[in-house]
Amino acid sequence: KLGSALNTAISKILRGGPPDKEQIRELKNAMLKALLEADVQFDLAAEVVNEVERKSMDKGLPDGLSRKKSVLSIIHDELSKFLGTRVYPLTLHPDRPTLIMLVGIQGSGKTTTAAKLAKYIQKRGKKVAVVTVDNFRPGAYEQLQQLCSSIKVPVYGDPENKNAVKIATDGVKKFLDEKYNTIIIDTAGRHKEEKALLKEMKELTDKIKPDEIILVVDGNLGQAAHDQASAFAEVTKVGSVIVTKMDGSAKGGGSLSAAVAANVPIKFLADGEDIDSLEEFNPTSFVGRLIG
Amino acid sequence: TDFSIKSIAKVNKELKDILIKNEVAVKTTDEICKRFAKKLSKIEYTRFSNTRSIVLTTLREVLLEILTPSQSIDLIELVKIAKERKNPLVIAFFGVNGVGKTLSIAKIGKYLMDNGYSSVFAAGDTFRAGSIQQLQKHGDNLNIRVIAQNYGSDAAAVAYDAINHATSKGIDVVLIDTAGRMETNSNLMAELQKICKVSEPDLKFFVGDALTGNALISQAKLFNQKIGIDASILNKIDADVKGGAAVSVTHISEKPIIFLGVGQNYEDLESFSVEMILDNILP
Ligand SMILES: Nc1nc2c(ncn2[C@@H]2O[C@H](COP(=O)(O)OP(=O)(O)OP(=O)(O)O)[C@@H](O)[C@H]2O)c(=O)[nH]1
Ligand SMILES: Nc1nc2c(ncn2[C@@H]2O[C@H](COP(=O)(O)OP(=O)(O)OP(=O)(O)O)[C@@H](O)[C@H]2O)c(=O)[nH]1
Ligand SMILES: [Mg+2]
Ligand SMILES: [Mg+2]
Repeated sequence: KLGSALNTAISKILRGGPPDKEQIRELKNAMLKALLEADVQFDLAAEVVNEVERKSMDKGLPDGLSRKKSVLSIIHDELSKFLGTRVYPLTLHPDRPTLIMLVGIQGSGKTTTAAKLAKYIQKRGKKVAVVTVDNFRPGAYEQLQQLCSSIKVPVYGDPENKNAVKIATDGVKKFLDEKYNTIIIDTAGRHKEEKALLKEMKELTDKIKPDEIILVVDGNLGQAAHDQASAFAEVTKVGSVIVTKMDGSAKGGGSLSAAVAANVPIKFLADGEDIDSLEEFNPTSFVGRLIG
Repeated sequence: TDFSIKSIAKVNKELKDILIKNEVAVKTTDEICKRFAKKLSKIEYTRFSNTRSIVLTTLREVLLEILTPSQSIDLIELVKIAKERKNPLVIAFFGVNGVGKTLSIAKIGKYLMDNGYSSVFAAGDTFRAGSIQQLQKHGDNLNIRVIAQNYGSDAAAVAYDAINHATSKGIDVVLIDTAGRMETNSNLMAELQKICKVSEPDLKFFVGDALTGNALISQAKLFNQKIGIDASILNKIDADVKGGAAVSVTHISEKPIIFLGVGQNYEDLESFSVEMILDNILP
């Protein structure tokens, strides 16, 4: 629906002969507006628009309908460049245990994603277990237990323990002893202003040394997403992003900006609450939806 | 002298950038720029005028108009009125997933208690894993009773249960928790309509996340259209939010923001202040 606004603008602007200065300005404004409405961070959106102008001026636009097609494909390419044009799969060690840690802002969908990821990995023949080090949110342990019971994945938690690092080391040790080869660690929500919680996240990653740290990002996030993600990436070595709640009306530009800010690929998209709603990320369809 | 079309357009372009960077949704930004240009075009100034202060004053007027759409809601006043007519004040909380509905209920339960009023929580999220235990633990922490049934039970029935309990026990307020739901999911929106039809809340509070981008427009629009919003609560303001979401949600719902969530503790609840948002956005 948003894409149709961009589509209409492009069609109108490129109707006649080669576009004049005024038409180019109009086109840039329409593109910028579409990207901002899709929640792409302001500077990134401006960068994309300038690049599209430069590229379409460089090779000169073809006439008629193919002109509109080439502008759209340039926009598509510029956005895809941010995401990497290939698929980045989740790496699981074939010969030794893999530790995955989920971090992110409060309510982004970490706990729900932990269960989804556990099922996804279990389907690939791994023996999966989940540890929750969230000792703050009431009912966090019960939530994860209930989510994982349907897939018979064991959950370790110790909500009474004030030390998240201790819960993590105890849980990981227990599951390694029991020969689980993939352990997912769910953490409490935190944002960039909560310095003590950022410090806790750093301690967790330093002590546990996860093979992959995944930043879980709510697909509804707007302009704030970019700087929040930078802050996470500054504190700890974020390896990838999982975007959640893409079954809403959001276009996902915030999560794209988060991935750019952390300089990591998006590996999965979640588009629903149930445990099967997790798909491997496809940059082409994501960008297609972003610009409609 | 009038402001020229060209100078208004120039200021408007700068204004648009400022608003977007302050997290105001695009649709709301367009509306603000439109109203701002209209007001500015009607202003006459002399060579002694401070045009910069005229621009800032005009902008402040437009933002103030949008941020104070209607009668502000004084919760304590409404509780007093309900007490006088010997009925509990019933409040339903709704919004998309993960915005802080459940924690907001706990915070407001505490706020009411601090003001000498009793409340009961209705565990109306009978769907999500751990939702009932989460609310029950908040209730235990605050010594506030939670009315719940089993997972999978009818949320409207739980709300009805809680209202009967409050009426018979003389409890002042019923706070109804509901499951998070995407505003675009028509089945879930129909379920929420049923909950409200059965419980007939005196107040319907839309709960939003201050970090939300343009989706907030669709959320506010559809929840208002299908359910009706009496006031909004915006959470996670403490995440270094610029405040634009407050402008967007008020613009679309045309209803006031009653509370801001500024942290994860029970006392992290602030009554909405227009000045706080204006100070953030205005240069
Ligand atoms: N519609 C939809 N809801 C989702 C999705 N992922 C998670 N949710 C819901 O979002 C809400 C928050 O999810 P949680 O898993 O509790 O989020 P969290 O990051 O663990 O939250 P904290 O631990 O409090 O930081 C819940 O209602 C989930 O069911 C999704 O892809 N789509
Ligand atoms: N920093 C901060 N965190 C908040 C605020 N309000 C809520 N949270 C956190 O956000 C997360 C989600 O809160 P919930 O109360 O479970 O949200 P919800 O809307 O009930 O979620 P669902 O029922 O799953 O849709 C929890 O980790 C809360 O502690 C706030 O104002 N500031
Ligand atoms: Mg969680
Ligand atoms: Mg809840």
